[in-house]
Amino acid sequence: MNIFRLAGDMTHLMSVIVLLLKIHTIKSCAGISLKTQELYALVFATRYLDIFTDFISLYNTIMKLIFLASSFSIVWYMRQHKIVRRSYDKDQDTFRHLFLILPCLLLALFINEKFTFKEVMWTFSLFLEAVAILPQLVLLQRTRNIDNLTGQYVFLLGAYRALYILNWIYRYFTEPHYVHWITWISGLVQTLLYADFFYYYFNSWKNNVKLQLPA
Amino acid sequence: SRREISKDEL
Repeated sequence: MNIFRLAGDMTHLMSVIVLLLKIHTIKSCAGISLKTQELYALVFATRYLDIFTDFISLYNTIMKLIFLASSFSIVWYMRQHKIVRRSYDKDQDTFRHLFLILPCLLLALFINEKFTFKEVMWTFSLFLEAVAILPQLVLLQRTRNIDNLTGQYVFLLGAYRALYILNWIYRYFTEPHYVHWITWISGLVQTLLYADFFYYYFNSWKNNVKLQLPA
Repeated sequence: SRREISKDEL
């Protein structure tokens, strides 16, 4: 464990806590894409299949449980909670899951470290995580405005990915034969997807104006 | 196992 990875995990944890708090306290999910949240729940479900078979560390297991619980409870809130679900903008959040799930599944069948169910599911979850934010970014473009909690949520998610890249660089130089191209490339793609959002977020923060994404 | 080492990240 290095400082970059710990900071990355904590930032990731913060992003889901910010989101849960937003939904729980103001009983609203306006501006949040349910599609993205469902994809994240699928990412964690397919990545943490080994939660009960391969024990790595108490930290690892606890964090996996937190991510699974938070992602599924966010989906539950947005789908089932009688007040929250009313603020869900299903007419704007129309990104089709399958356009992301199928290509990631096919890619994982061809590009993986070992052709076993767990390994293919793990690789699928990596590719899916890289693109899971797309429905959220599309929704933000459509609604044109972004309330600061949603902005913080996407910002924290991007920061977690950037910290993970620093973690991989650190591990590459400090651990012999620590090489994971699949992880690195999908992680890089994911971080680049945030880059444009960061650009607008930083500019709005610098000019102290409300964050507006271009059409 | 090999899996544990390479899959220690969240």
